[in-house]
Amino acid sequence: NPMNAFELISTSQGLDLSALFEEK
Amino acid sequence: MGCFHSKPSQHAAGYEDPVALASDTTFSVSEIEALYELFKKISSSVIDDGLIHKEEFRLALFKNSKKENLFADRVFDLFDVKRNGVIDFGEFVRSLSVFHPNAPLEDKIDFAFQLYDLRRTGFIEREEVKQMLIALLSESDMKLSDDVIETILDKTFAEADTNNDSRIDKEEWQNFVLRNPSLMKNMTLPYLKDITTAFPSFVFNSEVEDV
Repeated sequence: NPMNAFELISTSQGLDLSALFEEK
Repeated sequence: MGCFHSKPSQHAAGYEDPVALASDTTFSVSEIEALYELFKKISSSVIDDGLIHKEEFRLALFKNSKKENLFADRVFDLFDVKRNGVIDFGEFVRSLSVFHPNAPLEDKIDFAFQLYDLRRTGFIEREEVKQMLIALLSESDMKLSDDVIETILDKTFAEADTNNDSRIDKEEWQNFVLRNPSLMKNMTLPYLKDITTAFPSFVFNSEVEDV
């Protein structure tokens, strides 16, 4: 049951900008 | 709404008046000042020049300034509206504003479209989606054969590309996303609602007085 391509793409770490807000 | 005036100050190149930025974005003046605390941290992590370079963006996202990632680079390029290789404070705030929980869904859909339109042709082409899938697989442990990738592309385009021209135009993208709202999940950052709590030191550095 293949997923839709954009569902897969949207899991990229590079698209998760919440990391910008992590303690530096 | 309060009435604000800014105290004169010395800032790094690329700084923009929080009052002006607040009138252009979803953020309040205090939230923009809190974002400036974050911006200062990121923009001084490799080269302390008040601008975010690609290495600094990667460092903030991955804790590694050399880690190449197609999607992080695309996000960087979209934040870099002036296309001069760096993100200044105004670009940072205006772009992040799209990720605010209160930002219009239409802006989020539009940003994601630009993100995935790798060649900036005004269409998301099948080849681009394939390139992004391969990039995603290379950053994870997932292994998929070319046949499986083609099947995923067939299924995706059968659903999204309603006029069957092997590319997704803006209208098709909007309709597709409205049918698949989970695709917009990473276009909203709940952190942006609590940014003044996350960076309380903005109060001590505030240059704007509410009068």
